[in-house]
Amino acid sequence: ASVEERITWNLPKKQDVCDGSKVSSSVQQKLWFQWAAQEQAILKEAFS
Amino acid sequence: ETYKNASITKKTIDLLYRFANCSGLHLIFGLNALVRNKNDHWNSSNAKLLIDYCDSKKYNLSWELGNEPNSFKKKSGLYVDGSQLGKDFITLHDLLNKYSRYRTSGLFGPDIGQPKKSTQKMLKSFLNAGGKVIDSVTWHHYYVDGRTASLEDFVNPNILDTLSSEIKTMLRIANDTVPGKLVWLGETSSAYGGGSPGLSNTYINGFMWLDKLGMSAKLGIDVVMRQALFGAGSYNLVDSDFEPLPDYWLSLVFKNLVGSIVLNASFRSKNVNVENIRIYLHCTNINNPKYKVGDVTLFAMNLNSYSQEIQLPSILSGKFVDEYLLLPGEGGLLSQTVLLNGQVLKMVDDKTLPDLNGKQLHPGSHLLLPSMSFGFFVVKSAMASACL
Repeated sequence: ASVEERITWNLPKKQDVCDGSKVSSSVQQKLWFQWAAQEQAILKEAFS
Repeated sequence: ETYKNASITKKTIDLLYRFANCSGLHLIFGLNALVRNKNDHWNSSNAKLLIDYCDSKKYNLSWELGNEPNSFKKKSGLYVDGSQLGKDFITLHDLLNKYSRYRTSGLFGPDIGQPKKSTQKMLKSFLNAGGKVIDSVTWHHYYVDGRTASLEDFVNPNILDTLSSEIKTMLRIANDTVPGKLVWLGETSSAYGGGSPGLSNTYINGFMWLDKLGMSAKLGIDVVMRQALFGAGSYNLVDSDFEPLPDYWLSLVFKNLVGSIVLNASFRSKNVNVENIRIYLHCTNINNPKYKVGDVTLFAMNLNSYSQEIQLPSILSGKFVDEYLLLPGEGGLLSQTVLLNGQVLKMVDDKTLPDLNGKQLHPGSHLLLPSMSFGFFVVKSAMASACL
């Protein structure tokens, strides 16, 4: 494996952080709401 | 007047870091290089707030500064020359050095766009001024404009070959100014401007993607960062419902079978245009439990409108080969599904990827590449000395 791959494979996974606790629905909703405008801004930027 | 302030909260950083960390990805944060003092130097105070927070949370991540600085003038009206940007990177490096956690963290740049003459000049002055503090030289590459690209462009060998000259330009400049420094594709996809709707999110995009992976590795690019996993535009690996698209499956097969040691493969034929058969050869990824050291993976694509048979050289012709053949699902080249050895690739459930099963070919078999297909062929017990 390359150095970068080794770094990635060896990244410590914090199971307590990764497992179970989902992002709350209010945060999800807020992110989806923001995304509509952000997507347009990103595309405008990409086209420029 | 063009841009409004944007706030990134601690919560956003937490979500971003958690996503990367829990996905086995390494996060590289691109800092804003356009925050400047009156003397034109980069103002690091806002970055310091972020770094302070990341340090307090024990987040391990790497850093970039600025995105496509060659276009700063056009996009923001603010011109930053290469030498000044190099000094700004030294400022960032000095700042990171104050944190034990970030003293050895990665610093990559300058993430320039297409290396035209003026951009090459900027890159050279950047590397001369700040090259010593970066870990890798990064640049961005797209083959075509997403608004005007045609289906034919995605399978045009002349367009695919344009990457080669850009890579050589980048390697030459890096070698002349900062010898030994790694060169990375820091952002890349098929078509700029968000991709090409109806093309970049379909099977046909795989020709540009797989050829880029093969050619980059063969010419000595260490890392290829794909634009994008998810997001705006049409060049993403997963769609807005998080369903994998053809390039995701192609990447998954690639990651499972292709290791990082690159061998030099070539192809000869009396009957076909050799540029229409793209062939690359690596040591097999030995993280894959099905394979062992010494195995090699040949991957190839056939841009012809007819099938092509490949005969391995005699040294390999007595070996068993596992074939992984990718073809488009319903809808042909513009399909959003992919068949692996005739089976549609799809998630088993929300969290489970399918098994990728090869088809064993007996020693001496020719490798059949149908028109517009991608083939991965693992030659078992090849005992390639470079792979042992």
